[in-house]
Amino acid sequence: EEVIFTEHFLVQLHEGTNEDAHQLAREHGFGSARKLPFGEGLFHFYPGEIPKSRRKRSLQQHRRLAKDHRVKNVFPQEGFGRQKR
Amino acid sequence: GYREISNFDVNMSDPLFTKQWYLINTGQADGTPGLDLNVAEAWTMGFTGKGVTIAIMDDGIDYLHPDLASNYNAEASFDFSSNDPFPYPRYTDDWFNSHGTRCAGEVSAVSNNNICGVGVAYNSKVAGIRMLDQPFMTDIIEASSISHMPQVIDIYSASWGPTDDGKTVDGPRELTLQAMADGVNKGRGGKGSIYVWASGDGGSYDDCNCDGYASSMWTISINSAINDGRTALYDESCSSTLASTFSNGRKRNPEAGVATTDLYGNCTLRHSGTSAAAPEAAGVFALALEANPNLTWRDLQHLTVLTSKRNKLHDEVHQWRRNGVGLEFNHLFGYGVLDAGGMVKLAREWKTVPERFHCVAGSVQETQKIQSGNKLVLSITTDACQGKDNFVRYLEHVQAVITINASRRGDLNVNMTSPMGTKSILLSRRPRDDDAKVGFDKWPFMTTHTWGEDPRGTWLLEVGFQGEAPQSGVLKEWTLMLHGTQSAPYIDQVVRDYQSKLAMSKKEELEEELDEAVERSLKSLLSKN
Repeated sequence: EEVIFTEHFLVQLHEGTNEDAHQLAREHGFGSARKLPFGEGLFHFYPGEIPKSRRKRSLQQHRRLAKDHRVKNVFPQEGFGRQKR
Repeated sequence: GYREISNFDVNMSDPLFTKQWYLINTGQADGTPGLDLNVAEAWTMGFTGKGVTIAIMDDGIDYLHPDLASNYNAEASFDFSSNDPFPYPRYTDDWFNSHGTRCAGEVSAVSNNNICGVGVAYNSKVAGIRMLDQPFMTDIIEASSISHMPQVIDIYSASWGPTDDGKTVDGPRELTLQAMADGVNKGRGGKGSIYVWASGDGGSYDDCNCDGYASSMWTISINSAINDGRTALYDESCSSTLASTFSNGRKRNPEAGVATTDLYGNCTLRHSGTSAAAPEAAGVFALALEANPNLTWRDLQHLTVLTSKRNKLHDEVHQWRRNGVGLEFNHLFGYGVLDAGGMVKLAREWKTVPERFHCVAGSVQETQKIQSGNKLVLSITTDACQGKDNFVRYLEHVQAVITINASRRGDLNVNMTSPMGTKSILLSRRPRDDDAKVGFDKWPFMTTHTWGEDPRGTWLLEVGFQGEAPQSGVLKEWTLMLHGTQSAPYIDQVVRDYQSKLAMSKKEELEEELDEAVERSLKSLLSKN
């Protein structure tokens, strides 16, 4: 199946509050970030505008995030289909 | 299951209440009287969902709707599609954005306000989680939704999933699985979040065991029955379905659908299909949680098994059968249709079931060939980890983790038989599934049909092909995983109805405990001599 790339990222920070994550997300061109209620230091970095599906992986954004000293791990999110029943 | 409607004093002024046959079925819309969720009995006992919050994970809720507004829990709501706290439905490409609003009405529509009808749990709170309306789904949006405020939200209702086209095999990804595990372990102060899932609408061409959400042990998967007790056209074969609701009318009667709230303050008589199954069930579970807020996620599954009824549910293809401990089940309906009255009565005095254990009963890892016309039969003989800390004596869920490839995946049939002789169809034929590459990779097929059984002995797995053209395949793994309790789950429960499934199960447990005690004594005596 064709892979759908998105502008959503799971980002694990070494440490940091919601405010720090929001700041980091803005610095990297995201709309904002939201902490996940489970896991340690996990944040959802999401785009500022209406999300679009992409044919190509956003490598530049990924690389920049991964190189940031505040970031432990970055996981780009693939898109997939879910249907209303 | 027939009861006199007049026994219950239910007076509702809402204009669509008399159309809501799934609440009280007096024979409306060519239905069969008595085929309903028996909510009147629960309401008469005073349980209407007070103090319980149900989240609808869908395309949002019209929270300004006058039949929903006063029951709307704004604090527990969020829009993960647009990243704001206001999950109001938005325009979508297909113009169908009333799905969540309809579900919300089935759970929590306000009673006696002269608007639309009433919800199953009309004094409960409903939260909106909008998460379906971006051009794609992501693991992180699902995980965020399913783990949203687990100390405030009691029940999460989902009427969506992987495409039910009869050829998709898909389920929750890693983060969502982690979120669900976190929810059942830590949600509701450790009693566990309740996830209710509509089991799918792919019909006889599909199998809900290929939907990893519906077939998860952590979700209560609900099927749909129609107002005269027959199966809905879209019902999927499924060994992981636990129970059913009345949520669809088959006949060409405009009033045979489900009456509920609709977008922009409207009402509808036409909500039907499997999507109504999950919210109706969530409403019934809300009544049970009000009756006993201490119920854990597993307690609710036990209560569902014990109180769901065969009633007049009829399936022409799959007969009703009894499992090894006498519990009657059907391959579409699970243990039957939910009975709200029965559930709250039992819930009130329910004592939390004993601790759950997990045992890997065995695994076949050698590659096995499968050919058309030559069924592969494998066996695993297990002591169910007896003598170890994780011994499982009374089954809840059983998983068969299978890796298999075939020249045509859709022609594969997989059946599993327990040591007590209960046969579950883990995978039925899916004629539209022509996959020849992916197969099933460590896919956790699940059955609820062996509930309460003793897992010790020999389990059989039968794998074959069904279809016109000859096919071949390879099974690479079958790992059998048992989940359940060491001690009898019902032995401490209070029996009020001696004809009930609880009474039967408790009697069975007592006899088995006695037999085993006698056996132990004899062995001890013999060894001394």
